[in-house]
Amino acid sequence: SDLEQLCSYVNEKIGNIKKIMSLRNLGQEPALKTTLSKIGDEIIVVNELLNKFELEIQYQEQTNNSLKELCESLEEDFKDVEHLK
Amino acid sequence: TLKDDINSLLDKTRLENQESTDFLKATKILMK
Amino acid sequence: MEAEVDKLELMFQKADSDLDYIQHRLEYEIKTNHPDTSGEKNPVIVLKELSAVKSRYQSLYARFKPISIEQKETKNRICATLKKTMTVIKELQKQTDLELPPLTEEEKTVTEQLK
Repeated sequence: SDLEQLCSYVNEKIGNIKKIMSLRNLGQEPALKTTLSKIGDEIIVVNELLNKFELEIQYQEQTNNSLKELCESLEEDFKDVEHLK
Repeated sequence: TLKDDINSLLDKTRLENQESTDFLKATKILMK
Repeated sequence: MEAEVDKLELMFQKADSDLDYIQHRLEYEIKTNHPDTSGEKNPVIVLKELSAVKSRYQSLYARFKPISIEQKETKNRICATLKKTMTVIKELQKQTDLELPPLTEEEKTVTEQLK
C-alpha cells in the first residue's frame, strides 16, 4: 500500500500540473477570461454558503449538548420514579 | 453541483435544527 | 537488493522535486502573464481557492454527519425514557389512588407532538 500511496501522490501532482497547463493559455481568449472571473465569483458565493453551513453546524452541536443533558436528567427522573415504585 | 450539494445540506441542517429546537421545548414542557 | 531500493528511492525523490519545479515554474509563468488586475485573479489562485473550498466542504460535512446521527439517537432515548416514566407514574397513580391534575392543553399538544 505504501507503493500505491506513492503512486497516487505522484499522480495527484501530475494531475495538478496538467490542470495548470490547461490554464496556461488562458489570457488569450477573452471568453475564457470571463469564465475564470465567473468561477471566481462562484467561489465567493460558495464560501458564503459554507459560512452559513458552519454556523448551522455550530448551532447543531449546541442543540446536541442540550439534548444530551436533558436525556441524562430524564433518566435520573426515571430512576427516582422507579425507586418510588 | 458543489453549490447545489451545499444548498441542499444547508436546508437539511436547518430543518433538523428547527425540529430539535421544537423537540427540546416540547420535552421541557412535559418535564415541568 | 538494498542498492536497487536506494536507487529507486532516489528516482522517486528526483521525480518529486522535478514535478515541484515544473508546477512552480508554470505558476510563475502564469502569474507573470496574467498580473492581478483589479478584480481579476490569476488562474492559479482561482484553482487553489477552488480546491480549498472543496476540502472545506468535505471537512464540514465530516463534522455534520456524526452529530446528525447522534442527535437522532439522543431523541429516541429521550422518547423511550419519557414513555417509561409516564408508564410508571400511571402505575403509581393506581397504587396510591392519587389523583394527578389532568394534562394541560399545552402538555397534551406536546405529548402528541413527541409521539
